Amino acid sequence: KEKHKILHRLLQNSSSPVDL
Amino acid sequence: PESADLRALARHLYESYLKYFPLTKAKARAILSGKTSDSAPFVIHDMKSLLEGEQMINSRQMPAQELRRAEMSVMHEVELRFFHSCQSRSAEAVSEVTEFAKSIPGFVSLDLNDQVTLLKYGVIEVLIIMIAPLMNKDGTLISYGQIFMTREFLKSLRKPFCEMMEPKFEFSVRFNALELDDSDMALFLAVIILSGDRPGLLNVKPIEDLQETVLHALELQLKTSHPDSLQLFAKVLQKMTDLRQLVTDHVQLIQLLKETEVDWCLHPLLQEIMRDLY
Repeated sequence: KEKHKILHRLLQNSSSPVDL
Repeated sequence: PESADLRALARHLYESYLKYFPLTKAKARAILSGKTSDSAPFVIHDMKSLLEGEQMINSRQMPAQELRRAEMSVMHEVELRFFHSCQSRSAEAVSEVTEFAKSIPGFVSLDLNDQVTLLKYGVIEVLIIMIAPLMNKDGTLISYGQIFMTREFLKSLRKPFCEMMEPKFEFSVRFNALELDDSDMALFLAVIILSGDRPGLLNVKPIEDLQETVLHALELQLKTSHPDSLQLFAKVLQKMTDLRQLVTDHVQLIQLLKETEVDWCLHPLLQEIMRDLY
């Protein structure tokens, strides 16, 4: 899970913009 | 009734495609053929026009001071800066593809780890497909269609930068010959994302079931909207084999950049995707 932190975040956050 | 469901699925995916992807094939083709009321794209064909165009590429994030520094810096850094902005756009595009994937009916009900795996392995393939409509044999649109960068210019960059886009141009010319429209593209992208043979998937069956349905919708749509294009469905699916090779080569080039360019740093999201990919 740690290896794909941002992907996890993108998948779980709906609509709220993720800081890329 | 079944074909009505498949049509509804196709319509749904087309709508989310329009919602999440800022530059459609229809718009890109209009820009490339000059059939749009918007002004023609700025053409980057050499280092001088790249420096001028950089202002446009980075207009959303580059403050004036940065810009002056950019103008003063040596040519050697231009490629690195340009590819840095390519990376930012790619990371943004990954999040657009993620939102599109989440809109595929059933996708968010899959095991979360499998969702990650599908995106990790699918997203570069999807991006290569999505860049195809932005390309013609002479160059490619970038920056949401504001800029046209010539193929010759990309080929003239120093190694290995010059090797990055040429295989995508070759693929795009062949892929564009199939003349898919945006609604066909939406279904094809969903098919790619829902590939049940990605390494490390935990629960393959539900992914294959979802893909099966989207494949049916794609087959039906291609038969209806391209009745004269023989074997189009088979030809589209064949492109998936080419894509895997393109991604493998792309990741190798990025690896090479990491080793040879001291100032190279890969965007953290792209790092996640490319680490241990193939």
